Amino acid sequence: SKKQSSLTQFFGKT
Amino acid sequence: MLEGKFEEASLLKKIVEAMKDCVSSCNFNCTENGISVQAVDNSRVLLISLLIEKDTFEEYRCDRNITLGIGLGSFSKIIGNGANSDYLTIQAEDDADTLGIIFEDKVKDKISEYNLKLLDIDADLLEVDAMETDATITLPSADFAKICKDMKTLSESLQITVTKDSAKFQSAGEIGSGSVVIKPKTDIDHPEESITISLDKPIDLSFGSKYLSDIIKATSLSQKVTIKLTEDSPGVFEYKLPSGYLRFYLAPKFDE
Repeated sequence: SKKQSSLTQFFGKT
Repeated sequence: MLEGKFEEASLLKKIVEAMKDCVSSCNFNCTENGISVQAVDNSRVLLISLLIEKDTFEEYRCDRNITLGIGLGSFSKIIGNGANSDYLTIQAEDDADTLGIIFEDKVKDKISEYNLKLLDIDADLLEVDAMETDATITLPSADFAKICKDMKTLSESLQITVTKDSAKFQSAGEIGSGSVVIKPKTDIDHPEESITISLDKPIDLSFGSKYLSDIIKATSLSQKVTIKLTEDSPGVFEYKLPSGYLRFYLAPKFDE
């Protein structure tokens, strides 16, 4: 099965 | 002071309907150029980026930048009270704690006014830079919605693979598997039915079906959807507005 990634892995916080 | 008049209430209704199941509340940032929103769902998997440019409005003024914290469920209830064809004006004073919402019936001499209490929302934003794109697919939004719904019956993941001349959507689960392949097509008589695929690198990405179900709630906003994919990166799903866009960034699923 596949694991859901999070947007915070790709985009930094402002 | 902010004042924005929509030619038809239906546009704002569709925008709010497309957002409200993903995020419960968000800040609407109003400037002289228009209104923008960035909001992330609780699980931080799906990000909404909305831009309603000034030209979308029949009339628009915003003297000073204003941030309006809006509960989308409540907003949806109030704007649901107007007819789709009504003029809809949103209005807020600087430092206001309510948003005025005015409907004008175009035939009857009838004006309805509502006030929505604004919220103080402390949202942490994500830095979404312009991303490189390996593959771009544009297809009828209704076709994309049907693919997502059909594949969701099979699995909680949808795999999208793109090669030079086709895009394949597939799902496999306990009851079986399925796939839909689309190819580029130019329809001169019905340009909204055209499909384009442009590719720099082949793509193989998987996305959560439940998030795609949220994204396709924007289908009524635009006849087309543009999907921008890059290997190992979030997918971008864009619905164009008459002037502006509603964009979703969806984090992919990876093999464990």
